[in-house]
Amino acid sequence: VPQTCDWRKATNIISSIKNQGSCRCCWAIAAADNIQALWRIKYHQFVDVSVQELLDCDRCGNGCKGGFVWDAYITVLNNSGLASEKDYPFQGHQKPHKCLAKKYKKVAWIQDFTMLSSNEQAIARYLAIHGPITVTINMKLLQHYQKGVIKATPSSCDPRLVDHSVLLVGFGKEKGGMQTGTVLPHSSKPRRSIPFWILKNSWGAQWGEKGYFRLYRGNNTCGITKYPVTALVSPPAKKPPISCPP
Amino acid sequence: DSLLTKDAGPRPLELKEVFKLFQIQFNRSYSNPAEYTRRLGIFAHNLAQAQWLQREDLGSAEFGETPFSDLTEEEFGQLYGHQRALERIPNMAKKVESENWGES
Repeated sequence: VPQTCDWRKATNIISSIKNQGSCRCCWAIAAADNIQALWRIKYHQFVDVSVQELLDCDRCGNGCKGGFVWDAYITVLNNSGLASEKDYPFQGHQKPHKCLAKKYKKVAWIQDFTMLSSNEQAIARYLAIHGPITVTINMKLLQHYQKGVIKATPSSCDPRLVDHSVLLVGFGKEKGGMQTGTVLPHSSKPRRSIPFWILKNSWGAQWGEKGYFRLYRGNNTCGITKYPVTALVSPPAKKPPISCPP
Repeated sequence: DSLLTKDAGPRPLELKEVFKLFQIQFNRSYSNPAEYTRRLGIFAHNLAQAQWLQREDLGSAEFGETPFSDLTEEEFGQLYGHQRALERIPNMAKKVESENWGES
């Protein structure tokens, strides 16, 4: 497992930060971003895939009322792929629309989807070799998060109550030293270096670290290891074409 | 310069001034004075909560004002979380049999 990995540094792999607005579709955005990134890594085709298709064609028909990433992958399999965002654009309406998947050419598809082990080393290895994956976390601490690495305990962020899906795009280690930024007198605790995950959220770029946030890596912070799920976008390749920039 | 007084350094911004800046930054307006007062109270509570989180966090995270600082924790969870059925969702490996066989 490399020391650091940041798929944002690879050209044209990670798309811009989306904003789900009042539509509870983090699960669809995370799955679409996962498929899009894997497609770009495997085929070097810079597709923008439709989130709205996942909402309108979801088997539960919940649209903006919430859902699960695995339902999104099942929708992609059932519809033989995803239309482009351009053809089938995100509306963010509360009630689901009729499924229009058959109307549009598919620009990306998947062979399968899989859940990874809950071992954070194994997740890091898979991420560095194959690309970004989706994870589902307890989002409780994110409401007031501004920047830095969140290191929580099960009592401050229950790892069993996961309720928000995001895209895991990398990992690294923050140098030790005093806490940066506006230091409150009692908060300047000396720190050892802090291993962290880098996650892409869907709440717009005004939130967090330009739409991203970081969680401590190594103690299942906020339940990050509970549902590590990813699409499989091509038959197992012998040698991945590119690996994650350090 | 209205914040500077001769005999002291800059005094911290009044809560209402901070809230005003929040409203401008995140384009917030409230339908009536009662709603404004209620949101101001929620905002003050959330800033205090962010300071508590800052103390409690074991990493390097910083907490404070965000686009969601005028929402209660419940409102935030309803707006942005998907349903909390996840802790009961069957393990992916298990085959889920439906009671009435043949149901799609």
